[in-house]
Amino acid sequence: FSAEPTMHGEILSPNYPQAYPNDVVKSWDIEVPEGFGIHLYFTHVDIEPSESCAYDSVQIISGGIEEGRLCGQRTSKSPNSPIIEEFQFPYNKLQVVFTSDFSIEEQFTGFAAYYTAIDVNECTDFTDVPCSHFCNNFIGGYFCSCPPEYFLHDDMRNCGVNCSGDVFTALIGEISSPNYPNPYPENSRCEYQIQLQEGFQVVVTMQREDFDVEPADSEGNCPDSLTFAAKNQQFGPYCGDGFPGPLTIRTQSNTLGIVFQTDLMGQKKGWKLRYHGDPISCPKESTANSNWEPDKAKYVFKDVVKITCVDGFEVVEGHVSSTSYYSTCQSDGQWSNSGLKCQPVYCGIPDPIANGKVEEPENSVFGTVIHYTCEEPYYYMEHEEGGEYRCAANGRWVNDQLGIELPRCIPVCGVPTEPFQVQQK
Amino acid sequence: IFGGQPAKIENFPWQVFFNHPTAGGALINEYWVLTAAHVVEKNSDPSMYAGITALRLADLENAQRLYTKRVIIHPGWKEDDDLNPRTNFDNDIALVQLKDPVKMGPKFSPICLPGTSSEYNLSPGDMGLISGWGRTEKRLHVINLRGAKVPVTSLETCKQVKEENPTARPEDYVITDNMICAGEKGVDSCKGDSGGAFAFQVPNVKAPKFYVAGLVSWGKKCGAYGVYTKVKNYVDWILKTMQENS
Repeated sequence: FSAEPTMHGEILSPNYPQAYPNDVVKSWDIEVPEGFGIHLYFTHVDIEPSESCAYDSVQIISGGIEEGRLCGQRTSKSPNSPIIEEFQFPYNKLQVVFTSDFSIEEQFTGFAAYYTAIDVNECTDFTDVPCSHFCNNFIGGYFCSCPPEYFLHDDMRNCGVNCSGDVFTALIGEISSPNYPNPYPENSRCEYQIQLQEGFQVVVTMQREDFDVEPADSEGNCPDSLTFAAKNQQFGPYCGDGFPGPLTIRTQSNTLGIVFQTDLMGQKKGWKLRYHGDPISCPKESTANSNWEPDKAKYVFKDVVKITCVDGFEVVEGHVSSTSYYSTCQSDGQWSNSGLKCQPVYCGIPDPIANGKVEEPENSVFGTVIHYTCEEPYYYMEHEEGGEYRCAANGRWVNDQLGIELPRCIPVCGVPTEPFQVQQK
Repeated sequence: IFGGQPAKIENFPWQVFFNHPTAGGALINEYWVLTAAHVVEKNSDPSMYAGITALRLADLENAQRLYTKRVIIHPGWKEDDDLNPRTNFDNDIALVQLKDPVKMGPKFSPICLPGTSSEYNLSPGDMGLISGWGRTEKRLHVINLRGAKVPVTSLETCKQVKEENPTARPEDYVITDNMICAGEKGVDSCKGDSGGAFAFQVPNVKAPKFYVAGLVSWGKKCGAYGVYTKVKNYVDWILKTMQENS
């Protein structure tokens, strides 16, 4: 037996009100419209009695589970009601099965039962709570609603709060969970952003006592959690009574995302953190060929240093060479003008001299020494110590006596190529 | 020279080598060398050679050594101070008069001066030649002469090259109508090329001839756009100076 859903109906055992036959199994599938439950009641029960109704019986089955089994001769317990037995089910489907065996010795008339669709209170009739906050029952269904300042999620069951979207750009600030220090809302996802100007890293500080979030379960999963997401790394998720992470988190990033996720239950006090922007630092580089002004142990974003080359070194920028340049600590922790370096001054190729020679230096840089010589024995150097030149800081070859003036080779006089041999008379 | 290639002195026979510091000049006749003022402003007796390709001692010994009679810097050139690097290159032009005439030959030959007619006006995209022994992409100093072909660009292009010096003042690195901006990404003159000629073909002549439209002057960086002294604006001063000192 099966039919379209109906609001009510009657079920009678075979041949009712005559005696039911032997060896019969008959079942009825009862269905009422969705959202309704079923009220099933018996007004007549006259079925061969047996231990546990093992021989003849009428069974009431809901969802594959036997909810009741009737047999015997039953009468109403109340003089004002014809109902002998009744059942209420919060589901809209039910099966009734009548069974008789072979061994009937007496005549039994069977049963008469009726069912009606009844309103189910979805808010209370089931084990699962359908709404996170307020449940409103109506005939055929229910709807959920939320307290003020909460909103109903798209699942139409859970309430949350609007706690996302705050963007913090100040260099210093404080952020806390909703309602802190009162219990935070359940079933919410709060997303915050700290966005500082480039050149600063977000540093978060948290006091242990300022953190109270539903603790992790036995597997270590946080039902409610606080998580920080920087550019290349994540901190957390954190939960528990007392902050479990480092009390100071240096994010190495000028932006930080904060996500506070809560589940349906177990609201605690929440959390409160402080943050500030720490300027990015630039490395202090080796100063072998240069002096840095100002000379500091640590340089940070926007610091400007004047780098002055030591004597004999210069920096070449474009077409211009100079003895100093400026460098700025940039937002990425790198120095501007990092391609510039103090290089030894270049003196170029030494000028040749008449009647003399100079060796070609391997590199004509500051400090290099060259020697001019005259073509002996026919020439000699005008200044005895005038042959040595050193590449000086001004980019010129300089001699101690002559300065930048080149040495002169003077013809040797009065020296015959071969001595005149006087023969003895 | 950035983005250039090796050259021979025969390719640029007007090229004069200035030693200490390395720089260039352009021979404009037997007795006169045109160069940038900043090349000679602190050296009234520059060491110069003509007719060399490679900067080796042996080549210098065989080259024509040019001896200075006098250095004449353009009167509009502003004296520099020793403490700060120069940033204003307006009127960056000078003449060096030689004691002895240069004997001309395949390695020694002057470059023409620009005419004053509009035919000698340059437009963005016009291609000219630069040469010198200045810095390259890889080396601070080179041995062999190098040359490159670079296009003229608008002065605005040079103005927009980013200034990285945080202490630069608004009056630094001014660009005036006495300058030509030229170059393209990767092709440029650089330190050590200063004073060399930015040469263009003389317009409307049968046999190819070159004139000196610009002199390598300055640039904030090397490898993109360089600034050249616009010689056309100084032709009257050049001719008058040579006449008065001959």
